[in-house]
Amino acid sequence: HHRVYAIANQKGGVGKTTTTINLATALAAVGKRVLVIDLDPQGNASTGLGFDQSDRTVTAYDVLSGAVPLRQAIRHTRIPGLDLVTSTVDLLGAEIELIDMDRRSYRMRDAVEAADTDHDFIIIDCPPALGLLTLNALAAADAVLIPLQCEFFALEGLSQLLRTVDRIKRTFNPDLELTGVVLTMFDKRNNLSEQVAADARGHLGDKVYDTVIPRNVKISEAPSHGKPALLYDYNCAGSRAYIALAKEFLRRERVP
Amino acid sequence: HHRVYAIANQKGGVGKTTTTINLATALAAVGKRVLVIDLDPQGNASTGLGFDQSDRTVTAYDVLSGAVPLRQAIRHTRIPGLDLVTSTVDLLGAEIELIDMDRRSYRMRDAVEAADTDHDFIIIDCPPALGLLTLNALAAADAVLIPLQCEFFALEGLSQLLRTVDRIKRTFNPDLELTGVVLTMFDKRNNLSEQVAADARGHLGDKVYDTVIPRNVKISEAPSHGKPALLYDYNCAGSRAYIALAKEFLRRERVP
Ligand SMILES: Nc1ncnc2c1ncn2[C@@H]1O[C@H](COP(=O)(O)OP(=O)(O)OP(=O)(O)O)[C@@H](O)[C@H]1O
Ligand SMILES: Nc1ncnc2c1ncn2[C@@H]1O[C@H](COP(=O)(O)OP(=O)(O)OP(=O)(O)O)[C@@H](O)[C@H]1O
Ligand SMILES: [Mg+2]
Ligand SMILES: [Mg+2]
Repeated sequence: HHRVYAIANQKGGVGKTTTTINLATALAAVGKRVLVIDLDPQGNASTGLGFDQSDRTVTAYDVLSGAVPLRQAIRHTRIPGLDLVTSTVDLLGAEIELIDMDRRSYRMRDAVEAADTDHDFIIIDCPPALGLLTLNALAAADAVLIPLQCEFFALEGLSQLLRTVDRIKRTFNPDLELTGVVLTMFDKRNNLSEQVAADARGHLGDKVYDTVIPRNVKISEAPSHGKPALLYDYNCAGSRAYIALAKEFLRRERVP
Repeated sequence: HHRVYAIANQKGGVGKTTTTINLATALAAVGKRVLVIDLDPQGNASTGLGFDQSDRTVTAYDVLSGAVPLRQAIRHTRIPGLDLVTSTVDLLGAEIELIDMDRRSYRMRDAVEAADTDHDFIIIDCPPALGLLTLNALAAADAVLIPLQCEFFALEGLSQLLRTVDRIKRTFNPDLELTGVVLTMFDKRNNLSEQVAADARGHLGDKVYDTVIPRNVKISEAPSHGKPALLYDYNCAGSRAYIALAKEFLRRERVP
């Protein structure tokens, strides 16, 4: 049976999509079967995995609205073992339309359970908000992984996010765990990164992953080629960090 | 009569709050009277202008819900000529509560018009979404300013945002203009920044401001001291860029 992860943080631009794409790719590279679900109307995860807008015919919107079962929305990416449910701006409409729907917060959970696919991991990329799309991801998830940019505003939002996760656990999804916090865009030339890292570890202890993702220009160049960093430049510091993250992720999951 | 600006972009982490805080401070520094309205539940603009959570008693939430008139929510900041309407996470509730309210998209517009304050400029910081909060800001605004991070994913979202602005102009606010696009976090060491800048100028011509905001660590350090970059380090490259931006902004506004 698969484990479902939501990659969430309402703070914008902290590396949710980048972590989704590159962690998923690194897990697939060690033989795991992974499904990424792009639940952000921006569709950045779909772009970063090589799908043009014109190539997104059946999307996450169709799954949430009930038009198709999840299995029908699954596409194979160019990475062996890595599948994707794409998204487009239509998903913006879902936020409004979901409000009047039955089981509006559980539609993704129901779709994932009904599909019962043979993936080892399902990883859901969330938009930078705590609305119905992120709620659907958190209700469907076994665990949430929080990318934390090493910047002051990002740290400020963390306690609000942790309270939200607690609330979701109490009201929607008692099984939801906090897998951990991954420090992203760490810049060793700048004190702020050190301070944020020390602060996060001080508050959260070993909930903060040992692996730290450095700021690395290759990571931000890769999406313009429709590729994960691991395919764009396997040996760069960014790729190596995400490979290390996947290893730590599996260790924490106690998966061989 | 004042001019109202929305600082908007659904892409996260592109510099909306940083531009709001530092443009407003630079305008106040040349004698303009400016009101910043923090319409993001993260409350980053409130933090960056020196207001702790405990110091935000009457907020943007109270204005949108109709509990208080706008004038009662206005606070003076430590910067002469710069006022603020703060925000807290309560604003998250407004997204849901506004749905059933009368004139739900115009509540900020009505509040600003009823208040008829003597500010020269009102600058509204938006959350990274195209929901009811951003809609309220765009319906209240005379013009929208779009910060564009010099990264691939940010450029990808720009056309979606421009279509949304057009739609708002047609359906909610026929006077809404696009003031322009400001390039942010430009890193001269990295080709990607040049490519994004060239691409944006190619598509939008002189709608892209001449002033480019460089990536500058002092800008990201300033919020942890509750100060705009101009107060934290007046001579850094970031502050100088925002001062130049304010001058170009006034020139484009044809204001002496
Ligand atoms: N480690 C890194 N080094 C350099 N650039 C990075 C890194 N991680 C992410 N980026 C870049 O920073 C920007 C923000 O990252 P990303 O889009 O993954 O964040 P996000 O949290 O998904 O954003 P949003 O809130 O809009 O969904 C992107 O342009 C991305 O390419
Ligand atoms: N020119 C710059 N140089 C360096 N860091 C910057 C610059 N502009 C913004 N930052 C930092 O980048 C991060 C994102 O900026 P900011 O929070 O202003 O973006 P935003 O668009 O308001 O984000 P959100 O979408 O979450 O509202 C912040 O930590 C900020 O301090
Ligand atoms: Mg994203
Ligand atoms: Mg912001």
